[in-house]
Amino acid sequence: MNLFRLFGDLSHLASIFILLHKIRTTRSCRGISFKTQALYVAVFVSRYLDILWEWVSLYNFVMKVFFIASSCFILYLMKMKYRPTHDPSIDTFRVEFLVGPCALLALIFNYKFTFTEVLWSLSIFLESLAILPQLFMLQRTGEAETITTHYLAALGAYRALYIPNWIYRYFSEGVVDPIAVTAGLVQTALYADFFYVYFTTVIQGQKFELPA
Amino acid sequence: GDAARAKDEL
Repeated sequence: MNLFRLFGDLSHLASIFILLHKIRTTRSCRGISFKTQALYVAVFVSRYLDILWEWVSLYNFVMKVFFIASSCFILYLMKMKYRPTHDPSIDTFRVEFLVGPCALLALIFNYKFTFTEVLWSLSIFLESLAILPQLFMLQRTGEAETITTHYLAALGAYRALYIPNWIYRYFSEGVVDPIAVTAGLVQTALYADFFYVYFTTVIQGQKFELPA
Repeated sequence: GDAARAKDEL
């Protein structure tokens, strides 16, 4: 464990708490893409189900349980408790265009052609693109609540911090995980535009608004 | 370096 990864994971944790806080305080899931949240459930369940047969560490176990449970809980909040506050008419990204190609990529690029390893690859590829419905929705509405942008910033920072972690591990341990690295770079790049607007508006105390 | 999946990463 190095500090980049630790802060990356903490940033991921923070993003979940920010999202829960946003839903609870505004009593609404307005501005949050259900499709993105559903993809995260698929990502975490497919990747972290290995807690059932693989023991890495207490840290690893607790985090995995947390991410599976919290993503499911958020989906429950959106689908049941705050259902009327979710507007499917602006959450229109075609998720099937992501899942198909990701499944194909997972079948081609994996470390072993077994069910669980292909599933792991799929979760990595899917995670890198899971934010797209959310960013698409943001693009459509052209603005976002400040708390929602903090959620996205924390989520984006998580994978961005994994990049120096991989560089560090390459030099200190001599290992490289090309599948995770490639997908991680793509995932981080997708946030570039968001981060630009975030730093030039929200951090300066202005409202997050995309140019028309 | 070796190409492998980092099992300890989240």
